[in-house]
Amino acid sequence: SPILPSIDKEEITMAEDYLNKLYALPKKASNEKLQRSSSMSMRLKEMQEFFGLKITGTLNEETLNVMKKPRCGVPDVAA
Amino acid sequence: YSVFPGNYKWKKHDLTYRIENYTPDMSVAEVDDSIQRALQVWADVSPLRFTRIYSGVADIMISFAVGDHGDGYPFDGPNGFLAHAFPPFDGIGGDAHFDDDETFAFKSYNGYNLFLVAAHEFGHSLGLEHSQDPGALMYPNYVHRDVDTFSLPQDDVNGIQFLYGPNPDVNPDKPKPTPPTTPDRCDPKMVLDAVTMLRGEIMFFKSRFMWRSSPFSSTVEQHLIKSFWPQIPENIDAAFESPFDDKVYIFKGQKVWAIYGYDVAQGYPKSLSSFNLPNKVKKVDAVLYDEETYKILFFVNNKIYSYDEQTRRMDKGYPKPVENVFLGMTGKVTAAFQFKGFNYLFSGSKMFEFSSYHKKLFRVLSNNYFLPC
Repeated sequence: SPILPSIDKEEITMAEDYLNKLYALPKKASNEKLQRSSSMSMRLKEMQEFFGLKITGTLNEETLNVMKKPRCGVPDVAA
Repeated sequence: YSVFPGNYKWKKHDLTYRIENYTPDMSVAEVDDSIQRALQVWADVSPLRFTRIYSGVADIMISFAVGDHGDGYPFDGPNGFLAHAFPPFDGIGGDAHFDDDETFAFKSYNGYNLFLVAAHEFGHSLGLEHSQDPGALMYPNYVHRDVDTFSLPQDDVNGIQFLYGPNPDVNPDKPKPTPPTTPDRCDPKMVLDAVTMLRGEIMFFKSRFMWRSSPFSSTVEQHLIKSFWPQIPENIDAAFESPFDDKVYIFKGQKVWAIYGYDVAQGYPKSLSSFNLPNKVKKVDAVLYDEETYKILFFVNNKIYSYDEQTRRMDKGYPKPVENVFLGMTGKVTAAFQFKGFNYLFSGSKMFEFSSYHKKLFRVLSNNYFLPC
């Protein structure tokens, strides 16, 4: 799973919203759990690479800290 | 730098802008000034020129809005997304929207500086995408900078000149200051300002930046110092961590700041004399905290002052020549830290490794030994 157990639901929702708006993570339309988690993992890797974080594909505290920073609303990857 | 795919750029150099409404956070004059200076940043280094209009449709329409404001990209309340802008094309292209659920500020720290946010958004309005360079104005995260000394970073200059070329009106007799660049940790000639531990990580300071290196992972993150501690100066002289009080002390000139996590401790900056250093000492070159003896070693030119953290007194018999304490250390020490029982003294682009107990020289390494390329 791309999400560590220690991350709470609210943070997961925030992360999904971040990746949806800024890294073109598809919306919840796909209800295939496995497909969804691989897509999220891929987008997480893109975001971690962009910010020079350790590229793990998992939602960890370091990645969450960057997601929580105030920023510009334009996507980081060409939408 | 990065540009929008598909050649999104203005086909003309003379652009118009219009401020449609205002935020209650600032006076009209402050908003006008911030917007004008934010556009001037780009005009200074390119052929682009901006003219303000007060009615009709401008190339760059500027407005403050909250929540869903009809462009398909609703704002999200305080913090989070501060603003957004559209690349050059007809209609909404070039327009910049600012989230008025934020608190915008003209000069001070309490709020997001409108000039900085606007200058970034106008980069998008002109065709630039986000940059991965943490020192760039087009870096996506908001970073507070000193707006009085602001100068467009080189990465952004390269981006806008890739799209539009340089400013043809530069007066060769009055060249602009060279834009600030982002230091490269792989540069073999780089000289670090300071190095310190910080809760198990190693922090390397250089000009406006710091690198964070965790001994347990291979990644090294680079950040603007002010993205962590807006009040801390750039180009610092020295730094050390005191596990005793869980603080990192930052030195620049005769001033000392104390950092506790993300916060700057109350009552700082203090003067060097708070460490019992004599008044004749105007600056320190490096500081090393010895975890075995609780001594703080201040390197001043080629001398060492030893301060006992427990008694809060300077030890007798100091200052001593550096070479008498660290045999073989002849150059000026520019940074120092202790890690896993070894003392690391930086001089120029070299790092000298001493055993902390015997103070014997073990190895001479390159100064990015802990900053893998």
